[in-house]
Amino acid sequence: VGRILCVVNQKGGVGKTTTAVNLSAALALSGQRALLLDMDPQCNATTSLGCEPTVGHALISNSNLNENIVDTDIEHLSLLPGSRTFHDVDKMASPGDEESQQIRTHLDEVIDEYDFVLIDCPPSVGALTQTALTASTEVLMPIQCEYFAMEGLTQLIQTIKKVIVATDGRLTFGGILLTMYDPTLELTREVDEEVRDFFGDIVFDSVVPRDVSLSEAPSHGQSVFQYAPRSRGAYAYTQLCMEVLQRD
Amino acid sequence: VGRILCVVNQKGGVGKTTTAVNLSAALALSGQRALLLDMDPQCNATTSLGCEPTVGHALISNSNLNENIVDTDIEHLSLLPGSRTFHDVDKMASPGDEESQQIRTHLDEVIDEYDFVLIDCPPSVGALTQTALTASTEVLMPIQCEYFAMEGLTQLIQTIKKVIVATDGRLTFGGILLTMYDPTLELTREVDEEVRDFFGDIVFDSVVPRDVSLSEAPSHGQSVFQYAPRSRGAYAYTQLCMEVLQRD
Ligand SMILES: Nc1ncnc2c1ncn2[C@@H]1O[C@H](COP(=O)(O)OP(=O)(O)OP(=O)(O)O)[C@@H](O)[C@H]1O
Ligand SMILES: Nc1ncnc2c1ncn2[C@@H]1O[C@H](COP(=O)(O)OP(=O)(O)OP(=O)(O)O)[C@@H](O)[C@H]1O
Ligand SMILES: [Mg+2]
Ligand SMILES: [Mg+2]
Repeated sequence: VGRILCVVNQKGGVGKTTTAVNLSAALALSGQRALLLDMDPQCNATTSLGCEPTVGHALISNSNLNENIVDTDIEHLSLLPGSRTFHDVDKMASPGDEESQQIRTHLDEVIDEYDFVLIDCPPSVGALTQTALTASTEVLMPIQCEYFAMEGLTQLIQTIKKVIVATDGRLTFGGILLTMYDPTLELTREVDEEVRDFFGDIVFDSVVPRDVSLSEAPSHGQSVFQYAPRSRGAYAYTQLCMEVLQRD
Repeated sequence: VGRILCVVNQKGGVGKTTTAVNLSAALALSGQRALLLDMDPQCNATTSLGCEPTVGHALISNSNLNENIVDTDIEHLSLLPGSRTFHDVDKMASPGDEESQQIRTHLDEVIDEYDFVLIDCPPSVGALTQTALTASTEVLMPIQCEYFAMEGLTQLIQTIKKVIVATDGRLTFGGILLTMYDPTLELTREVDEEVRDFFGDIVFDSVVPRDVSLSEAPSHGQSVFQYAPRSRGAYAYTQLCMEVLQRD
């Protein structure tokens, strides 16, 4: 059975989409069959790979998920596009109800065809994120090396713990990734120390430096590996990919 | 009557809190009586000024707002702290119902005592943001100079238009602020051109450059004016303050 990584953090702009897109691309390039699932109404993961958002979201429609999954320019990487109207689900769904059950049933239809599924979430702890957590096997949390990074974490960790209990331990805490890492800044060193003290081994050794190639690649509809394969951003996500594969 | 600025953008990490905190500080330093209202469950605006979040949010309690408003280290700047449990309101409230009516009534109690009220919103177009928009007189939208900046704007603009109609024009489109502006990057020049072509005069002439002082100041519980008064970040928010005062 595949590993389902839920990329979450309610703090905005920490690198959730950048991580979901580039890690799934790295996994596909290393030969894993990967599916990227866009559950953010902003649809940034979808457009990052040069694809179009759909009108309604496939996860809440009755058709088979396979009909809505599209290929990307990267071999072994498929995408389930996001939908801008998906935030309606946030209001309707609560993690225990029929909506999220339907999403889990949909995911179960396709899971066996992929080694990895990565879910990109919106910046919130609302129903969409909780539904995504309930459908996942591990949490991948990007943390930006900034002061606000540690602020709202307690709330998020409580939500994750709640889901871990509700799913009888099917969801585990996969890993924490430090992003926009600049070792010359004192703030980066402080966040690094605090996060590693608090979370220990689940923090990845790999860190993602601030690299303009990572913010330019989406405007070309490409992952960083196609846009700037020798960049520091590409190297960082390759290292992360190796670590994720080792942690199986 | 005072001006109520709602600082919104559902894209995360674009500089909403940094703008709400430092613009309200600049307005207070220029002699205006300013109130900063934290409606984000992350409570970043509250901790940026060295204050503590409250357990329940004052806007949805029955006590008088004045009892919950606190002073800050900056003369003429008051704060209504945020609450980490406030995201419950997001699920409960819908912009037309009793909850948001209560929030408007609360705001009406104190508005006359301030020249400016700035509301910091979470990264979403949900009920909290719509309630904040309904209570405001103008929208202030920070836009980060990155590719995703223009992506979800249509959704947000539709929401704003809906509220403008619902409030009979009480809400106006106050201004757009370009943040994390780096003129050496092509991406910044592209976003700058696209935003000014699309929105015209409502885009402020002042832009906020990327400046590490802006991300360090919150860890000292200070605005950029106390932490690094001669920094580029302090200069940029002073310029913005002058423009906001001129636009009355
Ligand atoms: N390591 C990096 N170096 C430089 N820029 C980066 C890096 N990671 C992300 N970015 C840029 O920073 C911005 C925020 O990143 P991204 O959109 O991936 O965060 P997010 O957590 O998905 O945001 P949201 O909360 O809105 O979903 C984007 O414009 C992205 O291109
Ligand atoms: N001009 C700037 N230069 C450097 N860093 C900045 C600048 N503006 C904001 N930051 C930093 O970038 C991060 C994101 O900014 P901020 O938290 O203000 O955005 P936000 O839109 O309020 O985020 P959220 O969507 O989570 O509410 C913060 O760590 C902040 O300190
Ligand atoms: Mg994202
Ligand atoms: Mg904020």
